[in-house]
Amino acid sequence: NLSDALSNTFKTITGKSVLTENNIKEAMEQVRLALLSADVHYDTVNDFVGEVSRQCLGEKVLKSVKPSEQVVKVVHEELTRLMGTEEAEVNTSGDPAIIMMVGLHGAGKTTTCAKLANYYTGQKKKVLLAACDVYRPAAIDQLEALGQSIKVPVFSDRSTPDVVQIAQNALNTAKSEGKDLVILDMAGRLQIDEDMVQELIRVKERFNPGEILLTADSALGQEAVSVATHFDKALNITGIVLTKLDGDARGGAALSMRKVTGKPIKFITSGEKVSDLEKFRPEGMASRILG
Amino acid sequence: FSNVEKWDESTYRQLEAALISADLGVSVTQKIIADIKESYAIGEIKTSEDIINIATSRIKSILADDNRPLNINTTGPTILLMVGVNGAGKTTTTGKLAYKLKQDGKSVLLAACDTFRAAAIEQLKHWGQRIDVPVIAGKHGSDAAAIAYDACASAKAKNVDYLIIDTAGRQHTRQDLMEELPKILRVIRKNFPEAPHETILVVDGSTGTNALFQAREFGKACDVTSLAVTKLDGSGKGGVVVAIKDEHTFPIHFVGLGESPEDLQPFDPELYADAIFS
Ligand SMILES: Nc1nc2c(ncn2[C@@H]2O[C@H](COP(=O)(O)OP(=O)(O)OP(=O)(O)O)[C@@H](O)[C@H]2O)c(=O)[nH]1
Ligand SMILES: Nc1nc2c(ncn2[C@@H]2O[C@H](COP(=O)(O)OP(=O)(O)OP(=O)(O)O)[C@@H](O)[C@H]2O)c(=O)[nH]1
Ligand SMILES: [Mg+2]
Ligand SMILES: [Mg+2]
Repeated sequence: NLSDALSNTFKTITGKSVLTENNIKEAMEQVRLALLSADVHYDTVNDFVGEVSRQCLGEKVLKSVKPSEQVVKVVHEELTRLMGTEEAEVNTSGDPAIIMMVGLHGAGKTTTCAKLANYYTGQKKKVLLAACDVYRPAAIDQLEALGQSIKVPVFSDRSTPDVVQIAQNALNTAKSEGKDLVILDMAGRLQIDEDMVQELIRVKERFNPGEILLTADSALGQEAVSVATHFDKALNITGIVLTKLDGDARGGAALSMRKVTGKPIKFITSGEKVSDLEKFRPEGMASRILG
Repeated sequence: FSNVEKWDESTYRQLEAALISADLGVSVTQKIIADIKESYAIGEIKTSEDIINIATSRIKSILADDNRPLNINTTGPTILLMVGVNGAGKTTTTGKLAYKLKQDGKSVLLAACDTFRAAAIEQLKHWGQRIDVPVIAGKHGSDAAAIAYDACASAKAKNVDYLIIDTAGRQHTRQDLMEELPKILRVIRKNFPEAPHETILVVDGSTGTNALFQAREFGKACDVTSLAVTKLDGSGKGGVVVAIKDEHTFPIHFVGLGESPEDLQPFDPELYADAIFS
């Protein structure tokens, strides 16, 4: 792991020295490899290492701390800082508030819709789920089954492929029934599929959701930057949800997406149960990425 | 990229960037670069060569190694078991594969052994109806192994050419879920001792290095014999399979290129390697 690799790099440095350019260079190569192994994007890693390198240079090597530990501390702090310093707010204002879930196929949108519905029901909000995935076989059945299991109503309409119309009717229903929050479950799509991205833009422009959450699998690889950039440019996403953290992916995609969009990670999910949803904690993610 | 006589550290850095960006991962990228440096040092590489061409041919040979065809049962139904992490594309690939086999004139039966996830059974049944293939299914929440047993018995009785068993997505970190897999294998073998004829690990083409861990752990739990890579119609290059192939000998049989029944192609190591650098 990184600590051991750095211990090796610094084994000849004593408490009297200052971290020099040369020993920093070697240490940074270890940091670079550690982050790449965690699936952080190639360019993101270079930017990060450049920044951490600057912070380490000239740091006095403290007598009581191993230089390797000092570097790990700088890296960890910078990672945590990049992940986001305070707990991200979720915009639940609106009559009703609207959360729109977008992302690649299989990322966990539908499941997360149910988890969010359950979360906000627990906060005494009246929630309506809206089945806007008209493409995937049994997607509507899936959201309806999830809704039933948490006793949250689901608006669906199998008679039309018009997603904007379904969303409109869901909102009309929500208004007439005094709902506080509508969660739109959108179909999975490739960030490079212009027609499908256009569908999201139409929904956004018509209903102006207070939250547009990019749902991403924590095992996402180097495509994280392309995925996040495309969705963000098209929709100006308000946040990111990272899923499947119960797996052992280091989750470097989180750093890449956060760095390239500047948008906060708002929630993480770590299992298939409805309760497996938490507010995002930057510190935990930094440790995970570092391995 | 430059010819060998002008290769220097920046050439290798550029190659590294290309390979890492294609999700080959640090380990196999370093290995490929070290191999190329070694060949160059012992004079194996001509000075007129392009480093990209060299790297492409190295990758092709890793991918083409052990790429045997699908293992077909000659004395009864061929049983294919689909496994993998959540959302990888198992159910969709099951449908596409069934469609392709049907187009090839084979009789196919499907087994809905994801008895856990909401509407998983409905999803496979929907596929079955769409491509006109029967689906053996039970109630939501029933024992997946019991459904697998019934499906095998049915496949035997009807003497179908293929039975494809779809299972629930699971993270390899969940020991309890991974233990269900050998149980399903045991139950299949009651009717077909030689089965599954292929245990296909379905991997999402946009996954990073975690796919290598998936291959290792699923390999241990249920002896994976084949790989299918999905969602390669996306921007991902699926380079992680180079790392998987470098470490394991099982072949890559199929690639998924979309959500429709016909969006399944046989794996072609040449095209795959070329696409990494395109
Ligand atoms: N282990 C685990 N599985 C999850 C998590 N979140 C979602 N899943 C599973 O991932 C799979 C895909 O989830 P879905 O909710 O269907 O994903 P989706 O983004 O709606 O998929 P599409 O609509 O096809 O794009 C399902 O098996 C879910 O149960 C998680 O945090 N951990
Ligand atoms: N674009 C594209 N989408 C795909 C491909 N294969 C599967 N999908 C989509 O990926 C999503 C998940 O597919 P599923 O077949 O449900 O995946 P799964 O592995 O069975 O998921 P779980 O059973 O929940 O673990 C669906 O939206 C599919 O349509 C592919 O090759 N290309
Ligand atoms: Mg969905
Ligand atoms: Mg499935």
